[in-house]
Amino acid sequence: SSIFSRKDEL
Amino acid sequence: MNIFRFAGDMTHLLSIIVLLLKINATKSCAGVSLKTQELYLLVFVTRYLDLLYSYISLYNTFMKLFFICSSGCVIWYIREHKTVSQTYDSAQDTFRVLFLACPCMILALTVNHDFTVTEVLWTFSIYLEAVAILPQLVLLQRTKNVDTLTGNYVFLLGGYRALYLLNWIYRILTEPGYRQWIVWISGTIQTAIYCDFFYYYIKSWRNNERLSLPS
Repeated sequence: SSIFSRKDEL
Repeated sequence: MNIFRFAGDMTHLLSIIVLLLKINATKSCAGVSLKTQELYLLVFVTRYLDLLYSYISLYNTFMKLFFICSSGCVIWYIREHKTVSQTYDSAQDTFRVLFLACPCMILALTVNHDFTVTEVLWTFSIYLEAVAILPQLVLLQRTKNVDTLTGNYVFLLGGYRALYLLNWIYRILTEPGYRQWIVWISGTIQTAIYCDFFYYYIKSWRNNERLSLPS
């Protein structure tokens, strides 16, 4: 999974 | 972004606004655990370090800053405000938070996606958030009559977590390859901790009586 999806949640 | 996650973030935002309104309107923090608020600030500070080095969206940045500032504001009210600080019941708010923080840090150092400072701190914040509500729930059990706004605050916090569970189910179904085991397991445990409170909250709401948790 891209770094984007990993940390896009609060 | 999906509707469950957006609703969850808005519920979380609303819970903090309800808490700030309660404290500001009644000039009292009776029934509010300072320890839980301090744990939440620690959760936000250790989780949102990426504010310093990565930009995801205006929404993401705004919400992170709001959560950090608002929890800092609640702590200031309880510790410093001349009137509100008098109503803080430190004799009842005695949960040993180190018993929560230390195991979370040890677990973060052993079970994480990547052994780097920011990743371990982020993982620590995920584990800590799961148990951060415990001092507040213990305090609610001790202070017999829970005022409505404090009860609503905890209920909204639980609601935000429940919506996040739906968000993860939605993302698993729609995003092949989306995997967040640490967040999923920790978040499920966190939501489970609220079940007991949900039961008594809904019971008191249906019987139209004051919320009181059995000790």
